[in-house]
Amino acid sequence: MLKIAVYGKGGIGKSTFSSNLSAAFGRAGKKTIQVGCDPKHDSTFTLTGNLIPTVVEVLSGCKFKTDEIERDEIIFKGKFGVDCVEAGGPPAGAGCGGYVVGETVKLLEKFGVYKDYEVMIFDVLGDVVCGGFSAPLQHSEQVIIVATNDFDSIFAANRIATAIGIKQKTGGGTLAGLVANRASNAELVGPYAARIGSSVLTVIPENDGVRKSRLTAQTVFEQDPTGFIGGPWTNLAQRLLAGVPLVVPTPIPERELFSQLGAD
Amino acid sequence: MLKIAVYGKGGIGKSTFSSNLSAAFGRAGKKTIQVGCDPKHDSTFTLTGNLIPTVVEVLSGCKFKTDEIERDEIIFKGKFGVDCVEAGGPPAGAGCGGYVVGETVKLLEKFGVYKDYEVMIFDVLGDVVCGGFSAPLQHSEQVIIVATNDFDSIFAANRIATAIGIKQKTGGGTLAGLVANRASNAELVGPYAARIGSSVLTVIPENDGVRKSRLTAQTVFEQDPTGFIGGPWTNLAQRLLAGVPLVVPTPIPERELFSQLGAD
Ligand SMILES: Nc1ncnc2c1ncn2[C@@H]1O[C@H](COP(=O)(O)OP(=O)(O)O)[C@@H](O)[C@H]1O
Ligand SMILES: Nc1ncnc2c1ncn2[C@@H]1O[C@H](COP(=O)(O)OP(=O)(O)O)[C@@H](O)[C@H]1O
Ligand code: SF4
Ligand SMILES: [Mg+2]
Ligand SMILES: [Mg+2]
Repeated sequence: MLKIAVYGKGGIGKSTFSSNLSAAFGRAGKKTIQVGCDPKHDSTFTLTGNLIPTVVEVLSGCKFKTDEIERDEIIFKGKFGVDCVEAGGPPAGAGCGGYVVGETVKLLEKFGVYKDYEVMIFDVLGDVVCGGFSAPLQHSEQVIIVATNDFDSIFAANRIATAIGIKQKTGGGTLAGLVANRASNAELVGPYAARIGSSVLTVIPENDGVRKSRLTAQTVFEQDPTGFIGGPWTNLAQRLLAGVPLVVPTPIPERELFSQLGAD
Repeated sequence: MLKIAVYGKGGIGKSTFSSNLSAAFGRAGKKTIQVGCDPKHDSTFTLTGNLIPTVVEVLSGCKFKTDEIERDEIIFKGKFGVDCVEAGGPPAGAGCGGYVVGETVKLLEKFGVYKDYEVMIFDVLGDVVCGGFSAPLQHSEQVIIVATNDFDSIFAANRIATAIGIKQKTGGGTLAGLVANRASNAELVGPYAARIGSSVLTVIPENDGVRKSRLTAQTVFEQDPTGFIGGPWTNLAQRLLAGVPLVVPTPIPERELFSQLGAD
């Protein structure tokens, strides 16, 4: 089983990347589940065509007694045979933002989900890798960081790399690589990935159809049935199935990152 | 004393906005302190010209015994008479990301900082408004949310508005308004602000000098000594000193936000 955690700063394109990757695995006949771990709870929107009920909504409906929750209350069928889950998040300002992500990971374990799927993808907010937001690191074998050629997304990637280094000591996943999204090349992401001992898995260009996917609720494979636009995802799914090198990254000291990348 | 908390999603321009606002208050002769509350610890970079030592660095140096810390170990002099503090953040993956922000707010209270300044600005990461990241809400009277005309920053603004509603019940600050940054108008921010019972304080255009300020370490008032580019900040500082209406916002149900703002 491939257990993948996708991290990156908010708005960088994690959900878009994850959904199209899940779809690519589904099209390759692999039984796949995608778990959205962002309070924004729209990770699986293009796979289901709507905003599915979140774990936090279901938990609130039964006064947070996880024993009372059935599997089909939180796992929904999506396109290409991909099953979908959305953790959601407690309202901002109340409790720990990552709490529900941690609970979701535990619930899936309780349902024995790990043995039912060939691919599992966690799509996680990476601005703070603390509390429940770091739980998916513990339950995955490989991590993909989505960034672009700008300071903020690489700074967030460096913090995620730090968290990977810490969590892998207790069995957490290691780094498969970085994805440069909405980019024509990897001019900043590439040197950074190499510097931390990793590499760029793929570069995904800016694409207008993808930009509107939150409105059209389509994956790249529906937007372009020829599979051309979906190329980067189909190719990456094949490579991940074949196995890519996994490393424990060596993050760059933050102050050095500033002097190297300073301004966009 | 004006106690202002500036919130917004990561990378939206909170620090740029805060530093120029602090500079505008300083130029108006008001004794001002700016407190960076983002693990990125670059909030006051254009005010000091460098990355000042963070509270977390100072705390780690004395095994987190806050009693041993002196005021001048964490408060540094910046331009225009603005004093600067950076909370910093624990390494990602270790403990609560917001912990240090909470500790910083407590330390400043211990030093009696609240009575020494006429203006205090907290610059806070707004992706998750939980743990210590919500502490500045408790210690401020008014909140300014920085957004732009896109879905992600408005979704984050809505979560921040939710947190304001919760924290104001125990004495937390209320909403002064939203700022549309890197925008030529407030076409999405405006209707959203009105919808939650607030308004747009100012629209700040995209500006190349501002974009490079992380490299040049300059506020707008050094880039343009005529004060023209700094106009929005000078004007807003005056209005905040005169007093703007403060409201308890009524956030929009999240699913409604999706149907209204769906795609960029
Ligand atoms: N390669 C791309 N080209 C164009 N738009 C993109 C691309 N990747 C993501 N987007 C757009 O960026 C926005 C944020 O993407 P999303 O996947 O929701 O980010 P995240 O999950 O990291 O918050 C969405 O509107 C999405 O359509
Ligand atoms: N009005 C603007 N015009 C151009 N660039 C801007 C503007 N506001 C912010 N920026 C740039 O955006 C980047 C992120 O801004 P920053 O203030 O660091 O965001 P935050 O503090 O919210 O993470 C910086 O490179 C900054 O120079
Ligand atoms: S651990 Fe992280 S997610 Fe939880 S309260 Fe602290 S800052 Fe928020
Ligand atoms: Mg997402
Ligand atoms: Mg900042």
